[in-house]
Amino acid sequence: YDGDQVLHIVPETFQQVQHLQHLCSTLMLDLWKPQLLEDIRAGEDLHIRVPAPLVQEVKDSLDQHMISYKVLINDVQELVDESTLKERSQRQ
Amino acid sequence: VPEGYNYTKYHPMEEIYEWMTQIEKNSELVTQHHLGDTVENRTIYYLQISQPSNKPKKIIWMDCGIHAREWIAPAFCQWFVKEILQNYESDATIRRFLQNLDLYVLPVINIDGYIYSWEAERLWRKNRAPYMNGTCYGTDLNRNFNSSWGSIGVSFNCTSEVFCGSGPESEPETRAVAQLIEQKKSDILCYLTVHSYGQYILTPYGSTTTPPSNNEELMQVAQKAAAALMGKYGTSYKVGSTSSILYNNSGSSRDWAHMIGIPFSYTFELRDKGTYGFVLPPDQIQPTCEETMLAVTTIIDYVDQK
Repeated sequence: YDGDQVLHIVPETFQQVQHLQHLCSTLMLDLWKPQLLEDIRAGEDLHIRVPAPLVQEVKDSLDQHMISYKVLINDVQELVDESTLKERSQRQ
Repeated sequence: VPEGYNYTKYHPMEEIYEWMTQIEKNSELVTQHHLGDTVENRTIYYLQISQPSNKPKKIIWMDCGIHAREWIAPAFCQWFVKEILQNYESDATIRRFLQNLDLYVLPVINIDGYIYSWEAERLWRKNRAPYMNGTCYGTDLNRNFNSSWGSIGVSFNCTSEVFCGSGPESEPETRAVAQLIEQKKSDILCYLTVHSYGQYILTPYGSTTTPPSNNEELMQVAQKAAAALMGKYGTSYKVGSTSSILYNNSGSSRDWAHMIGIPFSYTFELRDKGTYGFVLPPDQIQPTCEETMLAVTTIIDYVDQK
């Protein structure tokens, strides 16, 4: 999960919803909330994990379609390490 | 409660197994029982917290860890057991409800998935059942129960995170829970299932917007728990049916439990609202568990009083 990001998006229009559904399905992004493409709705929160190699492509696409987003988690691996590495060293 | 177990960190499955054994050895209140086996043949145990008594008692069921990556859920189930055992003599509420109720706690349902999330893929969600000749793995156990199975909010594609399995209760983990609950359903008053994020107390149903017959009371009790959370911790939990405030899903254990006649059935989505999602840091375990404890005991207390 090195460099993977979790983005928070609230689509405003039906067109934005359609674009997000297309983006998530073609790039096979990990939907955290909601869990199904058809549950992405205008005015509702969308949390998606974007693999590091796709982060720029996804952000460019969102910008092109005037879809605003916020980075919820900047680097998923950092968070994962925080819980598991500490555990391992404590156990040792 | 055995000393030396750290409830403010996450534990791999081998340590949770060991913890269950230690808990049973060290408390007269707790017994460990075999529930069933997983796809990969691991044993699923649940803990029964029961104050010795001559009178018949009703049951509260709580399960955690149906989705492997939601590590805070098993952490909460362990916290819950610890709190009950540490405080049942001093806390009047716990002491009172233990006179009438037995607590059945299943710390991790999806054991194979949980282990896989520790060893291979932290964000793994489903169980580890092989499909399509082992080309894809995993059924979402919370879409596999026999409650409008496969009708909405699921996928029939085994690569999907919400793959509902090949049929209702196709997975041994689901069957293990369903068999015990079926056997005991006339005594079970409340079914609680704990998930990871969103700050919700969800009521049945996810598969239809038609409310259950006791919807008013279900909502009232959940709102009481949410109000307790707001009053003590300032945390704002949203209460409502899954289909109306979150999204549609079928085959969930919450819907199934209510459909077979268990009157109070809730899903808890715990305190993180997306800041950390499924990777809640260990320093968030304690505050999350403290507030969830209040919400859960509020519900149990209501059920007991009733």
